[in-house]
Amino acid sequence: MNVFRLTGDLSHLVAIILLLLKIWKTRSCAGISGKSQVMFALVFTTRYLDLFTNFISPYNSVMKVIYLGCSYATVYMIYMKFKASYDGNHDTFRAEFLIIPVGGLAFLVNHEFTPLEILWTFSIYLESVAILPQLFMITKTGEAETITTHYLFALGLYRALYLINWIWRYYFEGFFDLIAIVAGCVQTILYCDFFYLYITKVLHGKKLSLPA
Amino acid sequence: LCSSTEKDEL
Repeated sequence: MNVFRLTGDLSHLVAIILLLLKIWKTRSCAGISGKSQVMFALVFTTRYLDLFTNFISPYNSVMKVIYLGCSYATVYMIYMKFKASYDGNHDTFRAEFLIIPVGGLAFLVNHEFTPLEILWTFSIYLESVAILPQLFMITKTGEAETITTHYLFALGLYRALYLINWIWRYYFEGFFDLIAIVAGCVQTILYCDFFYLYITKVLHGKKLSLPA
Repeated sequence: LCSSTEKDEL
C-alpha cells in the first residue's frame, strides 16, 4: 500500500459519501444520473464477490462493505425514497449500449476464463465508462450543482491517483495488471474535459454551466 | 502480463 493508493481510496470514499450526504440533506437527487449509480452498484457487486472467497485484510474487507453499502443506499434514494426528485427526463443515456459491449469484452479479454475473473474484468471495464450517463446528463441540461461537481472531481481524482499507484507499483514491486491499467487510463481520460471545467470555473467560485 | 488472482486493490 503506497500513499497514492491510499489517497485514491479515500478520494473514492469521499466522493461516494459526499453524494449520499448531498441527496440526504437536500432530500433530492435532482441532477444525479440514476443510471450511472446503478452501474456503479453493479461494478461493486461484480468486483467484490471475492469478499466471500478471499480474505486480504480488514482494511480491504471494510472498504468493500462500505462502498457496496453506500452504493446501494444511493440507488435506493434515487429510485425509491426521493424518486419524485429524480430527473429521469434528462437521464436518457442508453445504459445497454455500455453494459452489453463491456460484457462481451470481458468474455473475450480477461486474465483467466473463470466466472469470478470474468465478473472482475467486467467490473473494471464497466467502471471505466459508468460515469458517461452522468456526464451526458450535465451536457444535456448544460449545468451542474457545485456539490455535484465536487463529487465528480473526487471520483475522477480517485482513478487518476490509482494510475500513479500503478506506476509506483511497477517500479517498486514489478507488479502490473494491464487490464486495470488500460481501463484506468480510459476512465481518467473521460474526466479530462470535466477536470478542465472544474479547475477553470468551480474553483474560481463560479457555477458549472456550459455554453448553450 | 501479470495475472493477479489475489486482488488487494479496491
